Amino acid sequence: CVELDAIRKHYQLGDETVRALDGVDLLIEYGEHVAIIGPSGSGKSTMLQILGCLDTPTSGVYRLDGLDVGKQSESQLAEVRNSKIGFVFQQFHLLPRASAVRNVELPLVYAGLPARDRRERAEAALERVGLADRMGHRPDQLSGGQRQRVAIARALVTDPAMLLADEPTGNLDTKTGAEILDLFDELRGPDRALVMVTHDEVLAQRTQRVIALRDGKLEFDGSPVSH
Amino acid sequence: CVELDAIRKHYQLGDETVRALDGVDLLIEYGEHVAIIGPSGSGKSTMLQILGCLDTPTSGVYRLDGLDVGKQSESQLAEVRNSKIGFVFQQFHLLPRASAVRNVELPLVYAGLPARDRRERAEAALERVGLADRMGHRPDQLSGGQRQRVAIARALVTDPAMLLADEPTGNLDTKTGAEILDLFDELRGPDRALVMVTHDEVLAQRTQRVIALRDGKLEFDGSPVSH
Ligand SMILES: Nc1ncnc2c1ncn2[C@@H]1O[C@H](COP(=O)(O)OP(=O)(O)OP(=O)(O)O)[C@@H](O)[C@H]1O
Ligand SMILES: Nc1ncnc2c1ncn2[C@@H]1O[C@H](COP(=O)(O)OP(=O)(O)OP(=O)(O)O)[C@@H](O)[C@H]1O
Ligand SMILES: [Mg+2]
Ligand SMILES: [Mg+2]
Repeated sequence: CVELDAIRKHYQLGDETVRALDGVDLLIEYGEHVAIIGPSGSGKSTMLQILGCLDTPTSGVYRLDGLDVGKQSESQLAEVRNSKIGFVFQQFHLLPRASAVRNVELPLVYAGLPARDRRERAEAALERVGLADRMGHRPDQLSGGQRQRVAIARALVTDPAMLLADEPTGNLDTKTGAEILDLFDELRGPDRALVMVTHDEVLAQRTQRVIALRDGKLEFDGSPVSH
Repeated sequence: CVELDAIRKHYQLGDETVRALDGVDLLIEYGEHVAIIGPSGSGKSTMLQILGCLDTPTSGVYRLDGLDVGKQSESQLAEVRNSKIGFVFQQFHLLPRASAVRNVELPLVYAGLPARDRRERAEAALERVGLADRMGHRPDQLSGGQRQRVAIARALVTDPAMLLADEPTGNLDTKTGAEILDLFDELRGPDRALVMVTHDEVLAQRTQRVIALRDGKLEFDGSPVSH
């Protein structure tokens, strides 16, 4: 499970202090599907990056499965990310010179899978997101929503214990977005967690728990029905 | 006004032909606010890039204010883009090493405005999109929705005759997105046109005309009420 304890993230720009996160406490158990909502600039991506071991807080403790993440070396963190976490970035971060299928294979390279298994799993992941006919395309030969789906496929291909998705349907039409959410619904399980940042309140309603951020603080944490 | 005449855009990848646009006829007059909708990969961004003189069709004619765009030189096209068009890209394309305000000033540099006027107008544009307190931040010091709003401010700062916006609210929460649309509504006028690609059917309903694409072809072109 995942625990944020008094987490702060501050940036110093000249004599201005930007409080991206300003004292956040949060506990997420495996088996949960959680939506994080909030205005633009409220700290959602910052929180997700900390959960994904991609950024370190200014103060406070992040414990992942009992491990104090702040005390791990960079190589230990890389190991945690590759073995436990799948991350869909708000701006995708695909390798520009690699095809869709090679982009999706990348986490499996780290996992040490042989080439044939990697190719098979990457192709299956791309089929699941509706990109069977785009596997050889590079990112600049794809539409915005197709790139987003390659990023989703890459995050799913290792079947991670924790899937962190930053606005995963932001570039998708309603129908394609709904297919992605159906796909996420299949990821339920006692040893799987999904944390999804979304502006789409309809999406947030589909989860069992909604966390609302405002100005770097938690404003709400509970069931969507009571929101 | 803007006229697409039998427009096709094909890509050749090996022995595969991708028909991004496959025979599109379209006429848009000044004074119109138009939404372009359609599934991911249906050709929306491709169409918008052609309208913005940023890409050339494989066949067919694009006439902008009577001018055959395909017959213009690159410098003539740059002149048309800078003097008549404001473009909000689906992936923003901000200068990574420049601050928000300098990014927004850039079109005014091309327009030959003196430094003080540029700064004043760029700051005003950033205030209009709610970023008064982020003017000195570089793109990597901004959230996804803040970058999107810098891209919007940059497109608006020259008060262009034709505003082309590719998913301008895709990274914005409902409230911030609505403020942007209110801002776009103020751009109405007999000599102003807005063409907005959006996945948000609520947004599409706010325009007077909806154009639906599917597989590179027009599927619908008319009033949203009858959709
Ligand atoms: N350089 C290219 N080479 C080959 N195919 C391309 C290239 N650029 C775009 N395409 C294809 O053209 C089609 C249309 O792309 P476009 O970006 O216009 O779609 P879109 O409607 O904007 O989609 P989205 O809603 O996902 O942004 C897509 O199927 C895409 O894969
Ligand atoms: N490197 C940085 N330096 C200074 N301020 C930063 C930096 N990175 C982010 N910020 C600020 O931190 C705040 C939170 O950013 P974050 O990306 O977490 O917001 P968000 O909730 O994901 O927003 P959006 O919905 O627009 O994506 C923003 O106001 C942003 O300007
Ligand atoms: Mg964000
Ligand atoms: Mg697009």
